[in-house]
Amino acid sequence: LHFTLMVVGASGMGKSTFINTLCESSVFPKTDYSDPQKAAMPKTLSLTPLTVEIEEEGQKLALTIVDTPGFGDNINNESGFYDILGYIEQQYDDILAEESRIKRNPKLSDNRIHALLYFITPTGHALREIDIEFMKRLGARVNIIPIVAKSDTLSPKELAEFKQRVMEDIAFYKIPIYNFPIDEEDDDEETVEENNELRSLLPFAVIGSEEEVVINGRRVRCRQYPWGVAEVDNVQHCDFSKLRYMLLSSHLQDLKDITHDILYEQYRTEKLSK
Amino acid sequence: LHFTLMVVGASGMGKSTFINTLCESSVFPKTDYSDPQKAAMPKTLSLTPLTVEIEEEGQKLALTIVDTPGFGDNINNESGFYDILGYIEQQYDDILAEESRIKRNPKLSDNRIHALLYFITPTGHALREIDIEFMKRLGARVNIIPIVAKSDTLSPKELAEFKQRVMEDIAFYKIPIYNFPIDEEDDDEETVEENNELRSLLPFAVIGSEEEVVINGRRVRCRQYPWGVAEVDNVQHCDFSKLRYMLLSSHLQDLKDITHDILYEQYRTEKLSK
Ligand SMILES: Nc1nc2c(ncn2[C@@H]2O[C@H](COP(=O)(O)OP(=O)(O)O)[C@@H](O)[C@H]2O)c(=O)[nH]1
Ligand SMILES: Nc1nc2c(ncn2[C@@H]2O[C@H](COP(=O)(O)OP(=O)(O)O)[C@@H](O)[C@H]2O)c(=O)[nH]1
Repeated sequence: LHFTLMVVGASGMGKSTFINTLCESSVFPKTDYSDPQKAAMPKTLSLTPLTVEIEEEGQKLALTIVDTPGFGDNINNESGFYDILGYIEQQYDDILAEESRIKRNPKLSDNRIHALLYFITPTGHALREIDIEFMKRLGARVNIIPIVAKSDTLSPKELAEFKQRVMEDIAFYKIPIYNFPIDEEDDDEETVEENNELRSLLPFAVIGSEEEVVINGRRVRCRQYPWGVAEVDNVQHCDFSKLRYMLLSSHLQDLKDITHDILYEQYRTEKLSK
Repeated sequence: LHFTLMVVGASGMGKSTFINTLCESSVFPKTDYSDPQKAAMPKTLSLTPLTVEIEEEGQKLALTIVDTPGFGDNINNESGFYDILGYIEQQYDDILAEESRIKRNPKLSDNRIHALLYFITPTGHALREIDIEFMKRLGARVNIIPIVAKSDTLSPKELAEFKQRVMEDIAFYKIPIYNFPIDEEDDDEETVEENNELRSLLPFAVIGSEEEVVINGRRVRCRQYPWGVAEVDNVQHCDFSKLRYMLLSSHLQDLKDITHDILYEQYRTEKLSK
């Protein structure tokens, strides 16, 4: 079973930590920021997929992750959009080219992105221009799932208000995001309820951590502050566990189906009609 | 007694909250972000000074604050530099023009910026390109004091490492900042020690809050999380109280003297030599 995820957001939004938390292992090495010379130079986005084998509810899964370090980091961030959009469309082009071959290549791997996790900076205000632009431009090509990065920055009240304003912006600017579609005819009541609940949590508030502490005899992944311990898997603290279950279990197939049956087909039609 | 402060940093870095915390009252109204239409449009920086009368150790102080909402918020952030630098130099031009008048204007107010608090986004990595560029370009014109914004985002270990990397970047890129200068001859040992301690805290870690909670009978300014309470005035939690004392008490005069005797004179010489 395969699944491909892309993570996008400014540097330092906890994307690498999130991936390691998701995979429950140090998949992404921490970038070395100790050399002043390289840390701050404008970089072109390096988009390199990394595949990890993980197990989810007894099922082996080959999870491919494409990290996009530093989107929005530069003084002028125009080029970042094209790097990412270009990468996504390149994967569609590869499939399109393969479809048209007489002699098929059985070894061809499908690297299309099934979900793009967009890490929103937790300002406490609303979406910024760059967030709106990015999600609008890419929402037609890939399933976008908006995430509140480092959500332990926000108090419960600030988080609830921030989520609400982000969703109002998404509606106002008609930003296409993955919205847990329900099939009125096919889906049973439990599925409808589950989808409604997930949709009500958007954007998902994430806390990531590779550090563990023993609390009441349990090993708990968390961030330790002088004033307390923020727990990754505690639903009172953030939505990480619900997001993980959704991505790697309950909604994995739907995200893949939408990518193949709708987003890829849309791209193919537009490209072949030119 | 007068003092003028400027705050610079991305939107949502807690600048307005910091000002209100500093003045111990709601000086800056919270921007209304509930209208999606205005929240995300690229704005030119609106630089409007606001004067508040506060009392510091029995001394009345007219504190003028220039907020610069949203530096670094746009997709392309080049213009922000010029807005801020232009404002600072305009205040020098006003003094220069006044100096050359035959008939003095006794009502002229001196709006020169005595300290610029630069709010660094707490990424946990190092300075970003925009931070380096900004502080390098403005450091020759104004006393820059680097701040770790929303420092409750970082664990104690992350904060210590982040501070260290920021100071290494500042040294590497030769970024001029206010560095608590000591006069080897004039200053007594206590002053030398105080300055060394303040310099060792750079960049100052700030937590801001207008909310109060009663803890053990004391009223405490803090941020309340499900996992604990981060306190503004607790030196184990952040450097806010030391920064406040430094700015409004112990180093206020030095910041004004440097602005007038060194930075303004430098500008005047460069301008008149053209
Ligand atoms: N407050 C907070 N900090 C986090 C979180 N996740 C990671 N960090 C810290 O933020 C810093 C940057 O994380 P990193 O994963 O390297 O970010 P990336 O640049 O987006 O990949 C590190 O110091 C992390 O320990 C989180 O959920 N909350
Ligand atoms: N985590 C954290 N949040 C803060 C802090 N100070 C302010 N905030 C919150 O951050 C959000 C933006 O603050 P604001 O002062 O409006 O930021 P500004 O846009 O820079 O003026 C609000 O939800 C504040 O309550 C802080 O020290 N730490």
